[in-house]
Amino acid sequence: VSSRDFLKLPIKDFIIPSEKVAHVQIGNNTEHALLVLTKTGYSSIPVLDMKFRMHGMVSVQQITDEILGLDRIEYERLDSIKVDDVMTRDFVKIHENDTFQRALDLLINHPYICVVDYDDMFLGILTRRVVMKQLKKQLYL
Amino acid sequence: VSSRDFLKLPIKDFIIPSEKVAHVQIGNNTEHALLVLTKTGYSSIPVLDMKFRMHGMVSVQQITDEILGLDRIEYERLDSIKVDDVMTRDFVKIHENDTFQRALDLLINHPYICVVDYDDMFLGILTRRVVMKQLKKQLYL
Ligand SMILES: Nc1ncnc2c1ncn2[C@@H]1O[C@@H]2COP(=O)(O)O[C@H]3[C@@H](O)[C@H](n4cnc5c(N)ncnc54)O[C@@H]3COP(=O)(O)O[C@H]2[C@H]1O
Ligand SMILES: Nc1ncnc2c1ncn2[C@@H]1O[C@@H]2COP(=O)(O)O[C@H]3[C@@H](O)[C@H](n4cnc5c(N)ncnc54)O[C@@H]3COP(=O)(O)O[C@H]2[C@H]1O
Repeated sequence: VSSRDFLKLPIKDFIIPSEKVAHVQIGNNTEHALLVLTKTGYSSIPVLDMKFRMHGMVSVQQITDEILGLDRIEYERLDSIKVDDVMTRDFVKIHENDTFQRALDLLINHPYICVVDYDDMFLGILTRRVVMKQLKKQLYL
Repeated sequence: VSSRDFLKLPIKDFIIPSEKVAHVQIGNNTEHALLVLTKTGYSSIPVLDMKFRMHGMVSVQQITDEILGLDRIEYERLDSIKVDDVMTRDFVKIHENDTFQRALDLLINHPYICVVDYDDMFLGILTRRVVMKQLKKQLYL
C-alpha cells in the first residue's frame, strides 16, 4: 500500500470497541474514579452517561491536583467531589470514517482519542499503540 | 530519505536531554514523588541517583496501588514508603547510537524509553510523541 493510500484509510478497523474500554459515569465521585484508574492501570479514561454518550475524559493527575492542599494531599475530600468537576470537557474526538492521517495528526499530542458517531455516542478509542503498530508495518514493507 | 535509511538513523537527535526530564531520586519518599508527578503532570518519570545513574521508573499508578487499603486509600502511609520499593527496576533502556527502528519497536509497548550510555548514566528520554512526529514527516513526503 502506498503511503498516500495508507494515510487515507478509515480508522474503523483500528478502534478499540467501547465494550473493551474502561470508563466512569458522570455523577460518579472521584474516589470511585481513582479506584477504577488504579485498578485498570490506565492514567486517563472516558466519562460517559448511561446512554453511552461522551461527556469528558478524566485522569489521575486531574484528581490528585484537585485535592492537593497547602501542606498535604486532602484525600478525605475525594468522595465528595464529582468527576464532572475535574474532567476535561473539551476533549478531542474523531469519527469512524475519519482517515488514518487525521488520527495520526491528533495522536501526536494525545495518547488516545475518543471515537464517536454523529450523535456523540461513544464507539471506542484509538490509541497511539495501535497506530504505531500500523505505522511500523507500513514502513517495514 | 528512503524508509530503510530512515529506520537506520541513530536516535541521538531525537532525545529529550536529561536536564529537561522531570525525575526523582532513590531514597525519596512516595509523597514527594506523587507531588512531582502531579505538579509536572507526567504519569511516569525516571528514578535516578545523585550521579545521574538510572535506577528505575515510577508511576502514579504504582504509588496509588501501594496504598490501596481494604476500604480506603491510605494516603498517610506515603511519607514512609520509599520510591525504591514501588518503582520498576527492570525498565526498558536504549543507547544513543541505537536505531530509530529499535526505538519504534520498543515504543509500541512503552510511552517513553530511557536513554543511557554504556555506564548506565542517564542521558535523556525518547518519547512516542517525538517519534510519531518523525514518522508523520517520513510518511507525508
Ligand atoms: N493494562 C495494560 N496492558 C498493556 N499495556 C498497557 C496497559 N496499561 C497501559 N499500557 C501501556 O502503557 C501505555 C500508556 O497507558 P496510559 O494508561 O498512560 O494511557 C492509555 C489510556 O489512557 C487509554 N487507554 C488505552 N486502553 C484503554 C482501555 N482499554 N480502556 C480505557 N482507556 C484506555 O489510552 C492511552 C494510550 O494507550 P496505549 O495502548 O497507546 O499505551 C499504553 C500501553 O502501551
Ligand atoms: N506537560 C505537558 N505538556 C505537553 N504535553 C504533555 C504534557 N504532559 C503530558 N503531555 C502529553 O501527554 C502524553 C502522555 O504523557 P504521560 O505523562 O502519560 O507520559 C509521558 C511521561 O511519562 C514521559 N515524559 C515525557 N516528557 C517528560 C519529561 N520532560 N520529564 C519526564 N517524563 C516525561 O514520557 C511519556 C510520553 O510522553 P509523550 O510526550 O510521548 O506524550 C505525552 C504528551 O503528548
